[in-house]
Amino acid sequence: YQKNNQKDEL
Amino acid sequence: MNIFRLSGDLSHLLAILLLLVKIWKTRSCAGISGKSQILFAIVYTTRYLDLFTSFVSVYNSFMKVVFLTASYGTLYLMFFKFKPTYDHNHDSFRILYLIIPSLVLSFIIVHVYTVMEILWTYSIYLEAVAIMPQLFMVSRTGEAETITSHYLFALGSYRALYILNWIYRYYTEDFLDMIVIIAGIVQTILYCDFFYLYITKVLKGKRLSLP
Repeated sequence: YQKNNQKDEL
Repeated sequence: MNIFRLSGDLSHLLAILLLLVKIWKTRSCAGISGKSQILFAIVYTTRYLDLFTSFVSVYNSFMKVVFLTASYGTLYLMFFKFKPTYDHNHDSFRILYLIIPSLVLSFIIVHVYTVMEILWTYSIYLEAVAIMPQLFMVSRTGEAETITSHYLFALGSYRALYILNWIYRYYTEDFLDMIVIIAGIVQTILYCDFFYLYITKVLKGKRLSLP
């Protein structure tokens, strides 16, 4: 699964 | 934000600025792959489209704008201002072999089927392999200027530091994104050979030349 829907990395 | 992520970003920033300063100071882009720089411009453009749709922090937006500006600035210096110094004979890697498969893969392995998400995923896959024309160029000419070596080391270190950041985030925030992690590992592995040469040669004051 993944929790990264707000891309807060560059 | 953690120390690994911050170090990664600063390393990335250092790499990009190092390249710009090198080209500007020496008035030459000899030894630099224009094709890798084109790929990086595509990477930043497709990834940072979210500048217009979502806001994370002033830091994030600022860095995105810097990366985009520096990337297009580098292209301008290479293909316009200092074009006569561009060594295109040695920059012969076929970038369509990277552009097309990355695009195909981003339609196959992607978290959500939206235009923004596919473009973001594409940027991740393309970034993983974008340095290949540059590494190919170094292997063809058999050498790299010391400043170019520093540039490559900083650029390679950035994703390696991000891997530490993802491990840290997995334990502290339960954050896990397999797409960036696998692509980041592939990206870092591509630099391993160069890292070895950098540590054994450049750090000992020698010029990076291949045997």
